[in-house]
Amino acid sequence: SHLLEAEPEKVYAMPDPALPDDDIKALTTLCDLADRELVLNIGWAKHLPGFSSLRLADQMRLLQGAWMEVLLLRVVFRSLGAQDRLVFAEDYVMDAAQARLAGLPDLHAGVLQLVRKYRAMGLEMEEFVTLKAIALANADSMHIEDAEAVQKLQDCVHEALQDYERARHPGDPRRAGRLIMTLPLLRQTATMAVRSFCSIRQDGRVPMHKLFLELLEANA
Amino acid sequence: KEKHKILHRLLQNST
Repeated sequence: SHLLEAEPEKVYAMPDPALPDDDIKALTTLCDLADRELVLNIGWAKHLPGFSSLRLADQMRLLQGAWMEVLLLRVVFRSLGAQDRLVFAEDYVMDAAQARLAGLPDLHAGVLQLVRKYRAMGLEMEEFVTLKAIALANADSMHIEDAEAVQKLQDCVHEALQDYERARHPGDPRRAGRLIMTLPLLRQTATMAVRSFCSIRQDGRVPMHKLFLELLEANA
Repeated sequence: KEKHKILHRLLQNST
């Protein structure tokens, strides 16, 4: 229930109507949306039980390691009810043709693979918020100062997921494990996304806000 | 740390 309460509000993409409909406009819209969502996601992390009592340096490492996984998981959850489209925001839905125009066909296909996986499992809101917290605590940064405290945070969320599954899906003892086993694909897709946006940044044609740039650089 | 000043600031804000 803590995790459900901590869930951030909706964000709208609000593409600039003055820009021509090309790849630059699509990527500008996505980077701007991501930057605003990142601010919300940092606020979200601070509301996770135990996160704010971690050392500040470790809070930073976890977010620097998992920010894209958290962003993508939110897109994936929003897209569960859409047909082969990614719902970046209610006002910004992208199909395969639009993703190709934006130069992101592989990323689009990769995220859709996650969507299909979770849709087949019937991913629930409670499971989504728990997985997102596990992904954050699972960032696997090499430079965590207090690994024991981070492990404790992860154990706490993991236990919440197990409790939930025991209560809601007692006939499916493998469900919690199957959900956790989707995290490698999430990590892989997030790595692909970070690489794509790093190369977009190097091209220098798309304006990016500072927080988004800062986190891209942390992964470069 | 200087490189990550926005993240640092957002984490330190009390909201």
